[in-house]
Amino acid sequence: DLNQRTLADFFCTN
Amino acid sequence: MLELRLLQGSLLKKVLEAIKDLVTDANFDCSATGFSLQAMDSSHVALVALLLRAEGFEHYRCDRNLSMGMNLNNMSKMLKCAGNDDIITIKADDGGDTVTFMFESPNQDKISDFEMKLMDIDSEHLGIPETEYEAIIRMPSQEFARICRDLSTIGDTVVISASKEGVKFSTKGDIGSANVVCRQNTSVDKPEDATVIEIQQPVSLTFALRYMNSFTKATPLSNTVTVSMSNELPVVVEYKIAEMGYIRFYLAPKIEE
Repeated sequence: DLNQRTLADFFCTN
Repeated sequence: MLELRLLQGSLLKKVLEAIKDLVTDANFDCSATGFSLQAMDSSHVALVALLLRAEGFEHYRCDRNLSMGMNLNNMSKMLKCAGNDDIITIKADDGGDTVTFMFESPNQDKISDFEMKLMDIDSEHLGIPETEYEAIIRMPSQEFARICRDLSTIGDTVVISASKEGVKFSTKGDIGSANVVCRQNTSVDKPEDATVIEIQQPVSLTFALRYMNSFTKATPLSNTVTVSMSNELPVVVEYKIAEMGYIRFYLAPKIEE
């Protein structure tokens, strides 16, 4: 099954 | 003191229409570089980044960096009161709690000002690294919008697969499945009608179609759209805003557990 990722999984918080 | 005069006021109206359904509240940041925004949707799956460069404004005064929190639905209501040919000026005082939108008709016979309350918004700012994308597709923005709209009548997700042969958009749903293949096509009369595919290596990613459809609300801003992808990374869907900057949408993929 496919899971929807969030952007925090890829980009860091400033 | 902030005063930004935009001769082509319709651009700002179009920008708001492009983002107001994705993002409810956002901070507009004003600096010597330009007028910008970075905001995520409530589920943190999609992000919009807007830049309107200072040089694109007829008059641009920004004495110090300013961040103005706005409700985009309310801002859209105000901008809808501007005519499509109106000149729009954004004004604010340092430390003030309002922003004023002034609309001037082209022959200067009608001048309106609308004052909107600002709001405090805690927004997370993401650092987005510069990335060399493995696949970059440039195509007519209306064609991209058409494909997203068509596929969303069949399924909820789209698989975008890019290879040297072309780019394939696929979906599946209860009633069946669909595939749309676009091949590179540069033999067109107008450059904006071309489909150009630059591939370092084949890429295949899955995305929720409802976000893609939301991004296509930016279609009136540009004749072309650029879709940049790398395996296992968010896609970037970019609409260039002529002479001024861009609106970029980032969307996290769906990935197998």
